[in-house]
Amino acid sequence: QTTFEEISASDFFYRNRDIAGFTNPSRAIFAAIRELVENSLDAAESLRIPPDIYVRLSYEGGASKETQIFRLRVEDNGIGVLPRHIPSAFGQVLFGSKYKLKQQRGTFGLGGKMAILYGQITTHQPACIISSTGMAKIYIYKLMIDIQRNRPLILDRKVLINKEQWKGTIVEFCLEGDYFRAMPKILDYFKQTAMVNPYANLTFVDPKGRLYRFTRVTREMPEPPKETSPHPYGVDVELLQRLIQITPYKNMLEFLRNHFHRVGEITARKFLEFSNISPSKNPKKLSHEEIVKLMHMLKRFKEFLPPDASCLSPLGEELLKAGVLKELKPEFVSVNRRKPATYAGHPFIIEVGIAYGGEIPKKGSFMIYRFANRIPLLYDEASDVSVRVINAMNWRRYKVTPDMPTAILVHICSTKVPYKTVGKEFIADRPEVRREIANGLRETARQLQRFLTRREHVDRERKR
Amino acid sequence: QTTFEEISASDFFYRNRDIAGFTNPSRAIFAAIRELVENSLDAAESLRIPPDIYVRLSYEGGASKETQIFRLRVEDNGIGVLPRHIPSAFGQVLFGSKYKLKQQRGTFGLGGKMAILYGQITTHQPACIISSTGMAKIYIYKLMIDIQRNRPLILDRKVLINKEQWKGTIVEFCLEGDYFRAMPKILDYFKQTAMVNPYANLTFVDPKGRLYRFTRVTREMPEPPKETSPHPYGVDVELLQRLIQITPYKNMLEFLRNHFHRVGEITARKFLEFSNISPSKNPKKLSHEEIVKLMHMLKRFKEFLPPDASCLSPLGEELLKAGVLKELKPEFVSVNRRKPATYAGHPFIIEVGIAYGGEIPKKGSFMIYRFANRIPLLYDEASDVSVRVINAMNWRRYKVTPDMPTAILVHICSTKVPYKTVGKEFIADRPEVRREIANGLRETARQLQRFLTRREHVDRERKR
Ligand SMILES: Nc1ncnc2c1ncn2[C@@H]1O[C@H](COP(=O)(O)OP(=O)(O)OP(=O)(O)O)[C@@H](O)[C@H]1O
Ligand SMILES: Nc1ncnc2c1ncn2[C@@H]1O[C@H](COP(=O)(O)OP(=O)(O)OP(=O)(O)O)[C@@H](O)[C@H]1O
Ligand SMILES: [Mg+2]
Ligand SMILES: [Mg+2]
Repeated sequence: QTTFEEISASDFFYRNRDIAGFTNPSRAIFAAIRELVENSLDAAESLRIPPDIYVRLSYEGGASKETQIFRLRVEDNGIGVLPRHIPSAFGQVLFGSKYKLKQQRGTFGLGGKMAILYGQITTHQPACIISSTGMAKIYIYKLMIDIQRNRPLILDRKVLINKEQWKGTIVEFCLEGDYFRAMPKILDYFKQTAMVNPYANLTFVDPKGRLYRFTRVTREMPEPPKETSPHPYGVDVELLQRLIQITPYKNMLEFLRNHFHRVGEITARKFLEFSNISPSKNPKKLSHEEIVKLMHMLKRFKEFLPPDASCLSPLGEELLKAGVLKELKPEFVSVNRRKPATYAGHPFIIEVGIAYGGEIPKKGSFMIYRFANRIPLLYDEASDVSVRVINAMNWRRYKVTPDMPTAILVHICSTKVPYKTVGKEFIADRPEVRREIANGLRETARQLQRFLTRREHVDRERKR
Repeated sequence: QTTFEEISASDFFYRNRDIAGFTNPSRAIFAAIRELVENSLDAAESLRIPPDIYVRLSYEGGASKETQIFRLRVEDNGIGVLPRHIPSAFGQVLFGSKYKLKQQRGTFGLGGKMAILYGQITTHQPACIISSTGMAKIYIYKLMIDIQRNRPLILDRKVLINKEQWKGTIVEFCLEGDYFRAMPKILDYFKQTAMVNPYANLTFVDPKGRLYRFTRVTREMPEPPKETSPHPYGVDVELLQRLIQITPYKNMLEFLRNHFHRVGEITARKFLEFSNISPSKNPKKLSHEEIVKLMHMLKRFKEFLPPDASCLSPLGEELLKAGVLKELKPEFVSVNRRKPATYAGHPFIIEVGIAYGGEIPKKGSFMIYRFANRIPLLYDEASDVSVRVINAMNWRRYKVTPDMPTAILVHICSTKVPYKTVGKEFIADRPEVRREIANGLRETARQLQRFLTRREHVDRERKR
């Protein structure tokens, strides 16, 4: 007889943790660090505070021939977490504050918990969360995850007086992993994070006690991203039903104006006329067929304004150039920021940079740096859309060849980065994204070609 | 103030449906068909019945410039689903019968529901499930998924007398998609499924009413896979705790012998001596530290028997050769089945085939066919571990070049296929898997080289 089972979301990601990026002991250390650092960066940026993040990975004991037990501690000066939210924020999978339509690093409600879960299943030790929102108290929780029920288990709870009005969060737990194999990637991660977040202080103390400091070069924060509404082109029936269910508006005109991105009164009236829907119709009175028709009309109507990327916060050409100059010290750098575009109704901006010569090593192939919402992506390069574009491009027509000392940078920011995997390893091959990256690369390649041609002339002149 | 939300598993996969393979309108049609066909194949094989699967995709109406509304109906002669399980099996994400340690196509408890969910959010129509386990009644359910609560909504339920003692399942729903772009991949999918499942009858009627029949070439079913126990090398603390919680055994000797793969009395006693644990110790009395120590000892003990692949059901050299000859009609074919190996305690078997000449087209690059647990994998080739191995291999030393008319087949069967994505698109680059594929390819490449060399001699002789 067939026996059926239901499993919780945490059980699903426990059983399939390589789908969440925790593939092996060395990647697990990397994944744990990156998930916590990204949470801390989001936390500080949500208050427009220049982030101060301190990461310490210390040696706790041996485990096997290739793995050791480490204690990971990440401390930040971010917004903190209220005590009533701490257990679920760190102990319940698919729980978080980033389920909004807004450019942030976090998006799944899963990352921090996966790190804690991995620590728990390899060391059976609880995680310790210390946090304060700057109020009178500091809260200390010791918790584990009940993986089968997807629920936090609070082992201990303490309250301290917040004498110095500290604000921030400290996450600490033990995990088993292979640091020494992961080390190059972890140091790369910090280096590249510093490159695209130059307003952040990052400190990393590794198991050998070595201190790596990435000091901020500016306290100036970029324009923060804003939460936005869904764009009509990205709509499906489920989304419409949810909007209809929660809307306080009693007519279609107000419904459209208030729930959709860049739909003003004029556009709304034109659309309602186009779709033959009365402006005074109550959205809650739409029948099922009318909802489906509304969805098709929203996709078919050609006069909706394209998504406005003012809700996004790109790096900016200044910052990208400065980061490249500082980290790669090239002879030449050219950056190009594409106009905002969309995929599936989500606005996104592609920024591309090409750097040549100077301290960039000749490697036989381009050095490729990929970023999404200011997160460096360091694994599975071959699968990423930008690498596919780079490989498909005819570089020779720009007189550029892979054996030249060249580095290419691609950054995408969006309200929803089209990650292909839960582990945020690479970007899916979406045609709209591919097109923007290709155009950006052509533009910067053209600039590089111009530089190389000029330099060739200068050299020839010198030889005469 | 930071607002937190929890979302259900179905809401997570609705918001991130491209992570589950439903990336765009053409891939969605492909994904829906493949998820349902794989469910039907599993259902028939679980009873060792040669599968009869009938798939009809019919045109329902227009939707947009590039997409149409289709009705998809998949009918099988499998084991059927009991009425009390139908609503959750088809309407609750992370619910299923395949959460066991057994080689099956299904593994996540998600695929069928994603197809139904996608249909629902594009057409707002319910799904119809008709099933009988061969008993006196046939049950007809009309249901939708409450995506926010991850629960089935039963709209209608009928019971019919099962006069002809029919056994099987019919799943039918509407969805919007781009069939014409998906068509080549869908036909490929049926063709390759028939190739590695030659005991199955597959019938596909497309929207234009064209009939594609893939008739079985044998009624003989392969040895079925068996459910097995976890291997000591794949153990973590959570798994140990769950076993300890459910075990009826009151001493460590019985606990080890009964819950672990290929651990007999002698091995168990040796292990307990090695780890300094008393054979009569009650597993439920182990302290937390002792559980962690037990896990490390299980990984460190060198005398556990390697996983026994008798629980697996590989294609077999006969079948693989016959499938290749029938579908590709080559001049030469060589197959190689590797010995069983393991990754993370999971047994797996790699089977490789190389085919040359005959009707294989010269394409400038190898034609690559990838399979996992008898499922053809048709997307994201570049990311797959087998393609990485193929690209990294030095083919010239076997006198084989990509411009030759050559096809390469790789099949992996395992109690847990290391898919990198929830959409089962490609296999993760696990070192143990990579090694077996590389060895298999070298062996078959050697055979091909021998054939080409002999043929070259014959040609030279003929010219004299
Ligand atoms: N250092 C921190 N400071 C403040 N809030 C935090 C911190 N770390 C986690 N949180 C809160 O806990 C929630 C859950 O974090 P988690 O990493 O599990 O998911 P996420 O960041 O929302 O999404 P993702 O899975 O993409 O990382 C966050 O949404 C955030 O509200
Ligand atoms: N045609 C069918 N015949 C019999 N049982 C079925 C059929 N289709 C689905 N089921 C049952 O419904 C369950 C859920 O199917 P679903 O496709 O959602 O998940 P799964 O097959 O278990 O895993 P995966 O997500 O990997 O496909 C299956 O485990 C199976 O028990
Ligand atoms: Mg996070
Ligand atoms: Mg399935």
